[in-house]
Amino acid sequence: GPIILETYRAIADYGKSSKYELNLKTGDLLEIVEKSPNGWWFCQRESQRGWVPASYLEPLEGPDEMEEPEPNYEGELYITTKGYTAAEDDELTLGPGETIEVIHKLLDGWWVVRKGEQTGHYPSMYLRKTGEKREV
Amino acid sequence: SIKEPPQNPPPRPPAELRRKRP
Repeated sequence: GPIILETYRAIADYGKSSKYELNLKTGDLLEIVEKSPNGWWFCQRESQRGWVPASYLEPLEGPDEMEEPEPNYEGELYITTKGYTAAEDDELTLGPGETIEVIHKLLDGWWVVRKGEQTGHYPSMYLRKTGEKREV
Repeated sequence: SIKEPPQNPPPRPPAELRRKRP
């Protein structure tokens, strides 16, 4: 049968920052081709195709029902592959090669991570799973 | 190629639209 793609609606205007992205106008309807865990979704709108930030989209049916995974307060061990300097109050600043615990894998690509006493958002594209079990 | 996602982290949602956070 035909492949039915999910339709999402843009909740804000977005101006693309690199080629292969799409500009968005509030209310635009897009079909989702691929949901990357780094928060960039590959979408199509009429004849155009390109990447869009997932945080600017909501499902057309049931806007409050994003299929977001539950938080895992035990944490999953990941290593930062790249440093990032917090630009917002709720983000963490980390260098490359730091081991952290991922608590919540948000669809917008900004995962909630824990490092010691600190908790905040970090770009998932700068994280790699360690494959180790957390020490209890 | 076009199938490769951008190499920079996606923007955070506009503050007033930010979804509920833990």
